[in-house]
Amino acid sequence: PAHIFAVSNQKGGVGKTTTAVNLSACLAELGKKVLLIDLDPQANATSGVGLDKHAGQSLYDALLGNGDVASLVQPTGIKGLHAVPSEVDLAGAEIDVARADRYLHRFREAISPFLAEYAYDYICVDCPPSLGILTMNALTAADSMILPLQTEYYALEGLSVVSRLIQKIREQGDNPGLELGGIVMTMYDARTNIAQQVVDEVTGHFGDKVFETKIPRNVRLSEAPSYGQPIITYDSNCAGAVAYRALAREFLERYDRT
Amino acid sequence: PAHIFAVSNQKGGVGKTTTAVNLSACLAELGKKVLLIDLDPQANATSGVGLDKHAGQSLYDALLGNGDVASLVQPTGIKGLHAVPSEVDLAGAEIDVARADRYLHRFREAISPFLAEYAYDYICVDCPPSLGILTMNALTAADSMILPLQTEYYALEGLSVVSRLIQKIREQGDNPGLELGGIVMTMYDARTNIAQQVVDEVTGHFGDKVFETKIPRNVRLSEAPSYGQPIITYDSNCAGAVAYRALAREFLERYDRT
Ligand SMILES: Nc1ncnc2c1ncn2[C@@H]1O[C@H](COP(=O)(O)OP(=O)(O)OP(=O)(O)O)[C@@H](O)[C@H]1O
Ligand SMILES: Nc1ncnc2c1ncn2[C@@H]1O[C@H](COP(=O)(O)OP(=O)(O)OP(=O)(O)O)[C@@H](O)[C@H]1O
Ligand SMILES: [Mg+2]
Ligand SMILES: [Mg+2]
Repeated sequence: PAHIFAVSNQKGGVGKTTTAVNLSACLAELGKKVLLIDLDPQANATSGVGLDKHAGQSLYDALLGNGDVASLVQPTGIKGLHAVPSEVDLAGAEIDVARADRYLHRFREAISPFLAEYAYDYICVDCPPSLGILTMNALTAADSMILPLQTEYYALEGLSVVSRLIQKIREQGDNPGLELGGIVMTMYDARTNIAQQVVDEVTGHFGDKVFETKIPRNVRLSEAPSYGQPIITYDSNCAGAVAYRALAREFLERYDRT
Repeated sequence: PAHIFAVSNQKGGVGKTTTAVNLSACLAELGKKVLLIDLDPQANATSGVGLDKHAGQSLYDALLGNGDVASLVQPTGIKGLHAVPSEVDLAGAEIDVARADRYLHRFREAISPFLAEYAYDYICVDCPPSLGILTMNALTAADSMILPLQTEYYALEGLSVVSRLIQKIREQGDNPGLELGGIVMTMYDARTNIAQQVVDEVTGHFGDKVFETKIPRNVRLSEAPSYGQPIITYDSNCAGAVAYRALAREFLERYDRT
């Protein structure tokens, strides 16, 4: 069965979408079958892979037990990478799902029948900057959580909240198998003291949970989304592309069961 | 009475907290009495002004009608700047407030009696990266919304959502006086094409709603929070301090009634 990973961090702007889009694209380039699911009403991952946003084209209905996932899946410009788009109305699902039965399990129950029918190697879920209902649903369905961490002080503050949350999800039995799959340092600028301090502090706490690959700050990564392209097609040889390819290889060393 | 402004943008990591902390500090430096309210469970603004986070030290109880605001208010290291801290349990208020009567007006009703007793010139509310219950409460109480906008493509995508939201809040009668007070360009790097494209696009749409002062990308701004200081005490002459002082003067030209 596919390995499901949620790219999540309640701190905003740390590179969740950039990591979800580019790690997924690099895994597909290495021959894996990948499905990227945009679970953020901002729908940045949707435009990041060049898909349009349309009202009704999100997991909203599927989370409430209506509609099916298969009809939402679209190909992207990358061979082996499919995506489920999002749009702003998905925000309304937070309230509706909160009031439904088994409200933490709606996402898992929506995608399970689909995953039983279609063979993917990896399911990547891009989460919004919060620990609300949508993120909690992703973490309840995921095998692992990938945590992008901007090498900045404010981003460091939220780290303890995340560890406690994973502990809680495991212990309450909603998803006993959830693990912190890895921490990805993003927007790393080796010239600044603050970046080095954050790396030292996080590696001290989390040891080998921290991916060795650091994603450098690279303006090409922030330009690519305006062309609806992952970095490997926008600028295949830039520092951002090199880093995400290295991250994908490191990721497969940890998770590839084949 | 005090002018209440909410610093808000559902896009994450655009400089909401950095703007709330530093604009408030610069307004106080210009002789204004300012109260900074941290309405984000991440509590970054709390540590940004050097306050500690303690369980129970947030507006959680006051939003549910228990407890008072005055006991939460603390002085900061800046003369004229007080702050109401936050902490992670405030996240639980989203669900409790959603189920309460007049759930959009809880924040306004909590702070009104306090503001009638204590004279402030400006109330600055730092919002989380979402359009959930806490942010909606801030916008229902606010006279104006200040929108920090990172000069990046993904940040641009969310802008139309914000305008529609303000329109809705005004028309539904929850806060007919709410206006978009201004858009602040943040992390501006004049050397990149994307920054210039975003500025042109936003100025084209929003005209003089866009503050002339642009906040440059400046590493000192990201270092200051690790010392619990606003930029004007951490490094008074750096580009970040110069920019936020200019923003404070521009802000007073728009709002100062005295
Ligand atoms: N390594 C990098 N170098 C330069 N820019 C980057 C890098 N990673 C991300 N960015 C840019 O920084 C901004 C924030 O990144 P992104 O939107 O991926 O973060 P996020 O965590 O998904 O944000 P949100 O919390 O809003 O979901 C974006 O404009 C993105 O293009
Ligand atoms: N002009 C700037 N130059 C350099 N770094 C900046 C600047 N403004 C903010 N930062 C840094 O960028 C990161 C994001 O800023 P900040 O946390 O203020 O954004 P936010 O919108 O409040 O995030 P969230 O959505 O999580 O609340 C922080 O680490 C901050 O220190
Ligand atoms: Mg994102
Ligand atoms: Mg913030």
